[in-house]
Amino acid sequence: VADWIAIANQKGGVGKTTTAINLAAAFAAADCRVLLVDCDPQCNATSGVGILPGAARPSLYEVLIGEAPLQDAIVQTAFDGLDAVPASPDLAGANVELALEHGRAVRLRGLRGETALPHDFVILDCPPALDLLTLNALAATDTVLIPMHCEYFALEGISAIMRTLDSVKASVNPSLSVEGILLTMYDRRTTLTKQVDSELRAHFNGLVLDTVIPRNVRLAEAPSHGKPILQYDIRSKGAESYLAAAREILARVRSR
Amino acid sequence: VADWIAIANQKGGVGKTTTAINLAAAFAAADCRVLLVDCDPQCNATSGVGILPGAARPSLYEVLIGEAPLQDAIVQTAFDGLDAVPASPDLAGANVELALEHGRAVRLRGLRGETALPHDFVILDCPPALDLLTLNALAATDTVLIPMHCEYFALEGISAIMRTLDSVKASVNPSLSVEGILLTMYDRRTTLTKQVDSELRAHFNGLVLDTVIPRNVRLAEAPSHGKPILQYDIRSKGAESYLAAAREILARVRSR
Ligand SMILES: Nc1ncnc2c1ncn2[C@@H]1O[C@H](COP(=O)(O)OP(=O)(O)OP(=O)(O)O)[C@@H](O)[C@H]1O
Ligand SMILES: Nc1ncnc2c1ncn2[C@@H]1O[C@H](COP(=O)(O)OP(=O)(O)OP(=O)(O)O)[C@@H](O)[C@H]1O
Ligand SMILES: [Mg+2]
Ligand SMILES: [Mg+2]
Repeated sequence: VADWIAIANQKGGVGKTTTAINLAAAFAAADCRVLLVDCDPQCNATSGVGILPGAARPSLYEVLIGEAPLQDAIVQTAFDGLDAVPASPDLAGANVELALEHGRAVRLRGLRGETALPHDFVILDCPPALDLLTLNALAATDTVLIPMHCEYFALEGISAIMRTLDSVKASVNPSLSVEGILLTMYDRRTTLTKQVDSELRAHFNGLVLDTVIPRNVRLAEAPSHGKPILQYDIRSKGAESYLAAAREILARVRSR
Repeated sequence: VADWIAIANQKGGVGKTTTAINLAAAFAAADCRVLLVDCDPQCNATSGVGILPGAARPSLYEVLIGEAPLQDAIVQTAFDGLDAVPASPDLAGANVELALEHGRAVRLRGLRGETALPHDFVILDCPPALDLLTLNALAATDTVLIPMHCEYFALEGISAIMRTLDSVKASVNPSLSVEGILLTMYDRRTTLTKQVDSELRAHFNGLVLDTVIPRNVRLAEAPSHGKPILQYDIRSKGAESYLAAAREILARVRSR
C-alpha cells in the first residue's frame, strides 16, 4: 500500500515543486516505486520531469471531473522508478467547475480508494493557494510536508496552513498529520534565516526536519532540462540535501 | 484622476508584494498620494506596511461583497502619503462566495467608477493565482506590472498571464495594458539569470524595465518591522533599486 505525501504551502515560491520533484526522484533512487501527481495548473512539476504540459492526455483535470480513471493518467518519466500524473492548463478551470458539485473536495480521496496502485509513494505537488485543488490533495493524502523559506511572509503564513490542516482532519481526513516542515533556500549567513529558524523550532518543536535545503543554483537550473537534480547534477549541494531529506523522511515513515 | 497599477503574476514568490509595498512607498516619497490595495488573503501587503491583518474593519472583503463602500476601508499607514485598503483572511472565502454572483469579476471595477479618490496612484497586490481576486484587480486597473525572477518556472508562467491579460482586455477592460516586466531577485553572477534575462528581452522587447531589483536581504527583513524599505534602510541596494524602478515607471506613465 502506498504512502501518500502532499507538498503544500499557500505561500508562493517556497520550493514546493522543487521539493516534490526531487524528493520523488530520491525515493525512486532508493528503489521505491514513486508516483508524482501535479495538482497545480502552472504544470511546473509536469515540465520539471520532462513532460510537455497539455500534451499528455488524460491529465489530472480529466480525472478530477470524472472523464478518466486515475490509472489512465499515469505516464512513465525518463527517471527510473518515477511515474507521474501530469497537470494541464485546464486544471485552472477545475476550481470553478468543481465548486458547485457535491463532494467536490473529496474527489481525489474517492479515486484513491478505487485505484490499486503499484507504487510505494505518491507525492502530490500543490498550487500556492488553499483552493479546491489543494483541498483535494489534503483530503486524499496520509501526511503533509510543508516547505518553507526562513523569511517573514512565509512565517506569517504557517498558521493559515495549520488551521486548514486542522479543519481537513476534523472533516474529511481524520488520519491526516504533518510529515514535517522542510526549510528551503536556507542561507546560513543571514540573521533573518537564523531568527526565523529558531522561532520555527520553538513553535513547532519536533516538526522541523533536521535536514535543510541550501540555496543552490543547480536546483533552479535542473527544471529547464526537465530533469530532477539527481539526474542533472548528482554532485551538487542540492542533490546531496534532497537525498538527506529523503533518508530522514523514509526513517520517519518507516518508524510509524 | 488616479493611475491604477496591478502587480500580478500567478507564479508564487516572485516579489509581487515586495514590489507593491516598495513601489507605493517610493511614489509617496516622490510627493504622490498613493493607495495600496491588498487583494491577497495572505495579507502580506497589509502586514508589510504595519497593519495587523483582520484588525482593520472593513477590509477589502467587506467591500467586494458589498457590505461597505471602498472609501470606508481606507486607512492611513505610518508612511507619509501612503494609505492602504487592508486584506483580511476572510478574503479567501470571496473566491467561492463571488463565484455564483452575476458580474463577479467586475466588482472592483464598478466600485472604482463610484468612488472619488484623492490619490494619484492606486497599487493593487495580487495573490499567486489567476483567480477571481486577481481578475477583479485586472478588470479595475489601467496597467499591470509583472514581477518576475529570472528562473525557468517563472519564464514558463509568463505565457499564462499574458493570455489572461488578453482575455480580460477583450472582455471587461478594453484599455488594459502591460506597464512592464520587472526583474526581481536578480543575481548577475549566475548564467541562468543571464539566459532568462536575454530570452525575456528578446520575446518581450520594450516591456522589460531597464531597472532590475537585485537580491538584497534588507528587502526580506523590512516586512518583519512593518516598514517599506525606504523607512527600514534607505541606504540599502533594495531601496536604491525600488527608487530607480519608481522613477522609470513615473517617466513611462507621464509620457503616455
Ligand atoms: N534550494 C533552492 N535553491 C535555489 N533555487 C531554488 C531552490 N528551491 C527552489 N528554487 C527555485 O526557486 C523558485 C521557486 O521554487 P518552486 O517553484 O519550487 O516553488 P513553489 O513553492 O513550487 O512555487 P509556487 O508557489 O509558484 O508553486 C524556482 O525557480 C526554483 O527553481
Ligand atoms: N529583491 C529581493 N531580495 C531579497 N529578498 C526578496 C526580494 N524580493 C522579495 N524578497 C523576499 O522573497 C520572498 C518572496 O517575495 P514576495 O512575498 O514579495 O513575493 P510574492 O510574489 O508576493 O509571493 P506570493 O506569490 O506568495 O504572493 C519574501 O520573503 C520577500 O521578503
Ligand atoms: Mg510550485
Ligand atoms: Mg505576495
